[in-house]
Amino acid sequence: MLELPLVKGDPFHHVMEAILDLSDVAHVVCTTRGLNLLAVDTKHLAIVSLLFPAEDFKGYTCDEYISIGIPIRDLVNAIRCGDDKDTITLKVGEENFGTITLSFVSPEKNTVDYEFRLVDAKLERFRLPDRHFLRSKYQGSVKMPSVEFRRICKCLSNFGDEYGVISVTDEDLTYFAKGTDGDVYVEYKQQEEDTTIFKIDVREPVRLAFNPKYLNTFAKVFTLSGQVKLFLSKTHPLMVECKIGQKGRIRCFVAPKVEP
Amino acid sequence: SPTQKTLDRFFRGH
Repeated sequence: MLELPLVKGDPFHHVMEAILDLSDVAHVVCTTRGLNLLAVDTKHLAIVSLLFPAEDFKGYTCDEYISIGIPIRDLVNAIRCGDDKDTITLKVGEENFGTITLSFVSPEKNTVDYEFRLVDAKLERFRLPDRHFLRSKYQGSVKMPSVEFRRICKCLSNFGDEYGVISVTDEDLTYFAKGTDGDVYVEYKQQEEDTTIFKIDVREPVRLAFNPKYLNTFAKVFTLSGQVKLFLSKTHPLMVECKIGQKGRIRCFVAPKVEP
Repeated sequence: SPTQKTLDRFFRGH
């Protein structure tokens, strides 16, 4: 049995809204320890992974291992219909396994229940590379304010949705996007005095081409946290990470684009 | 729907 309390505008809802146009299904694994969500875009170029430990989820109840495929559009449509003040609970029970119930309770105790079919109740358990593996593959990381990151992603995506480049050296971080009528460059210099807000950490310079559309999609999710951290590799997907709550985190991966 | 193979391929890089 699973009971997942949700609030309109909470990180879970935010992630669902963000990946609405990228993927049809969110693969969710719940255990007594917490929730893991994984969604892959239809072209297999971007992945979002969300980890919510049970202690960060007030009212979270799960007494067994549950692996479900949630139809993202159905869930988002239902949440959008709810009121901001409603208490929302996502339920998967033993009797109705194969369906999901989303219950909305207003402050006046009026209720609305949505019931929809899970995409696939018996999904395989996905394994993402662990933190140590990932760290060994990345030659550089950059910590920066998430609001600033979102602004850049929006700017790059507006300019050129298809081709962008992130370059990092121990002195600066640059973003570049190629548009149809011109190019855009954004440059950040490492400030020696204050590394709490912006910090570059590189073993060797990295240059990575990517599709700005995906980063722009994910960037709004990262504003749930004050800081965002980018991990760059010459050969592996770009990873962007932010912390949610005490121990939760969101990670997005964007496949590198082969340079034209 | 993705499979573990899709994910492995994704993370293996290019």
